[in-house]
Order: sequence, then C-alpha cells, then structure tokens
Amino acid sequence: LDSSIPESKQKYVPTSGTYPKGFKVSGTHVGVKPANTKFPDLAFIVSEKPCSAAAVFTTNKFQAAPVQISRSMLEARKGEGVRGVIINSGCANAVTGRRGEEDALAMGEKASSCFPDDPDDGLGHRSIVMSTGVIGQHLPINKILDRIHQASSNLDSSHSAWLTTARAICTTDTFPKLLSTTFTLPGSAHRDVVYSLAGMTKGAGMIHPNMA
Amino acid sequence: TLLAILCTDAPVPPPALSSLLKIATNKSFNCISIDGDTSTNDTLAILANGAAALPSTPGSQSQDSAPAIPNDPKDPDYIAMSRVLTDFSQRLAQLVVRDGEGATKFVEVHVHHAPSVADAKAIASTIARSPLVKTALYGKDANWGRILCAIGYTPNLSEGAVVPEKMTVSFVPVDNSASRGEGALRLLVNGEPERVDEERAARLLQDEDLKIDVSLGTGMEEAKYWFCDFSHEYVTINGDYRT
Repeated sequence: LDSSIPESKQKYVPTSGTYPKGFKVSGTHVGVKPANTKFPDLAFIVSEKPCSAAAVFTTNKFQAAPVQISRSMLEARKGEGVRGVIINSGCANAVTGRRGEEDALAMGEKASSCFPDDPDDGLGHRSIVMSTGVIGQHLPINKILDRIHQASSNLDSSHSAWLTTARAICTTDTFPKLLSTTFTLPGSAHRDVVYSLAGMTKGAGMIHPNMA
Repeated sequence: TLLAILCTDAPVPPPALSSLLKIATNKSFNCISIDGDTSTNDTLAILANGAAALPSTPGSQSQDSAPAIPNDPKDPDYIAMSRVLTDFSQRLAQLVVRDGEGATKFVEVHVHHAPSVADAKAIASTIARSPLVKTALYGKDANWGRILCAIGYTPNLSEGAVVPEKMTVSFVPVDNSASRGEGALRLLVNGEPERVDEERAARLLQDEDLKIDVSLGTGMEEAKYWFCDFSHEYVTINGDYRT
C-alpha cells in the first residue's frame, strides 16, 4: 500500500497506533470498480460486543441509500446494540431508487449475519452501512455480499489491519487517513482508566460537509 | 464524499454519544471545505463499546467496567470527553483537507471578534468556498481584495456583523514557517489597506500551510475553518471522473 502514497503525504500516515479494546477491523478486495484489481474496497469495523453508536449524515436533499438505511437502523435501535460498520468504496449507491435501498439493507443484514450469537430483538440488523464512489450506479451487490464473510474472517486488531481498512474506504484519496490516541477522564470513577480513541476518514473531492 | 468512523472503548451511552458527536462535528468536519460541494453520502459515525476496564484491585482477578459518562454538559467527564473528541475530530478532518484533489496549500481561516459564532462560521465558510480566493492562494497571490469580497457577500449575517471600517485582515505564518520570525503580514487594518511588502508576501505564500486572520471588530465570538487552494489538477481529476 505504501508504494502508492506520494512521498509528500507519507508523513501523514501513522506507522503505529494505540487502538480501542474490543474492536476488530478488516479491508478486503472486492473489485467494486472492475478496474480495481488489487486494492481493498470493502471495510468492516466490528465491536466484539454490541455497543453504543451515533452518527451524523449529509443534509443534501438527495440522501444516498446507505444514509437512509443507517439512519433508520440507529433510530430503531435508539443507538444501542450496534455491532459495526460495513463500507464499500468505488460506488456511492446514491440516486439508485428502491433497488439501492434494498442493496444497502442487504449489506447491513449480511454484515450482521456474521454475529449469529446476537439475540433477535426484532429491531433488525445491527450495522451502519456506508458507500462512496460514483453516483447513479447500482452496486455490484452480489460481489459485495459474497465477500462479507471473508471480510469477517479477516478481522484483526493490529495496526496493519486498521491501516488496510482505512485504505479500503478511499476513492481518489492519495493516502489513508487514520489516527489514534489515548486519554483519561477526570471523574473519580474513571481516573485510573486509560481509554483509546481511533478514527479513520476519507475524502478528497465533493467536500463541504454539513452533517446533522 | 466524506466518510468517517470513530471507535472508542470509553463507556458512552447513546444520548451522550449523540450530543458529543454533534458538538465535535460542528467544530471539525462541518468546518472544512475542498470544493464547496456537499455530497449525497457524507456520514460520520461513532461507536463506543466501554471495553476499557477498570484496573483490577489487588487480590482481585476481575476487571469491572467503568461507569457510563452522563449526558450532562456540566459533568467533568463529559466536558473532558467532549474536548478529546473535538480535538481528535479536527485533526482527522484536517487530513481530508490536506488530501484535497490537486491541493497544494492547507489554509486555516480564523474569524474572530464577530457578534456570533454563526456569523463567524458563515464568513469563514464563504472565504473557504470562494474560487477566486482559492485560485489566488494557488497562485501565491496575497489578494486580500478577494477575501474582503467574499466576506462582503456572505449571506444571512446578523445586522452590523460586517462594518468595513472595523475590519482587519492578516496572513499569519504557521509555527514551522521560515517566515515565522517576521510575524503576521497585515493586509488591511480597520478598513484601511496596508502597504504590502510583496517580497515578504511571496516568501510567506511559499509555505504549504497558511493562516488567514480576520477580525470583524464587531463582537466577541469566533470560528475556524480549514480549506485548500484550487489548482489545475483539481480540474484534471474531476474532468476525468465519470458518473
């Protein structure tokens, strides 16, 4: 992966990190864009146990299918019992009509099926879904669904796995954007605990976010 | 499109997580611009699993979970968590700007002494979106006229937010700049243009990183925005990108 990163951007790519306990991640090659024959383009981020989740979404009136599906899931669950995030790059699944919504839902359900021990609470799947890439094309959904269990098998907590996952969400980005940190809290109940926070992001064009 | 995922092992229940995320977003990812276009897919999600356990007490084998952070903006843990999350989100958002398509410059615009945060943010956002400001920066041109123009057409400002006679605009070298010792380059002071040392301006604009400082002189509030320049390469990349 490093060989494709411009020299001027290498300094922004971490060589190590301290990642939060209980999370595992993977980046897997699907080939959402046929021209992509080697780079990972399916990211899977998982909490080993159901966790709290929250999100903010674009306020663009044309909300992509994954935005709608993810918002519905978080509302249904009131932000509780979430297991992870499944993301493809290469196709945004935006302005794709009902089929787009079905595809996004299928991604969320397939990702959640990787955790068969979770109780069926009647609230549906437990995954946030994201997509990024070209607008107005349908996802090659079968290719994606076929690789989700492989993505689950690839889950790992190493720095290398986090970096590969950050790479998997990139489109025209020239480098993966990944940070991690540790922190403490001042309250007496937390004073002796060292917490971790990790984050990855992507974006290089069509960037003027106004999320709510 | 902007996508971002944050994960923490701190114990943050959904109500607190949601409010903390909104605060952080409004001071980070909602304060960046590359090309002024808002995507159909922008999403920022945060997961908190509380897996960081309390250290076990002597003689005990078990590790208990720490108590949850309350959804109380006055609680010290909430305040500390908010600061950590906001700072971290700003650093992450700035990486996006640094990778702007075709970008050669990373610019922070700081608008201060504004009547409200909303006014300061609206002005910073307008400067960050201005194609003429962005192309001037690409051309290493200290063109403060374009900055003032953008300030002047910012929509929905409160009455009296912009008073030309109170406006001061400067370029400020960043900490690692070779120009740092020369201090801020004042372009406009209380509405009066300064005589600009073109050689100094040229040196300052050689830097990859630059700060634009705008004092409205009409209040006490402030906001920051981060953006990049606009280059030939941006057009090349997006002229080739097919829907």
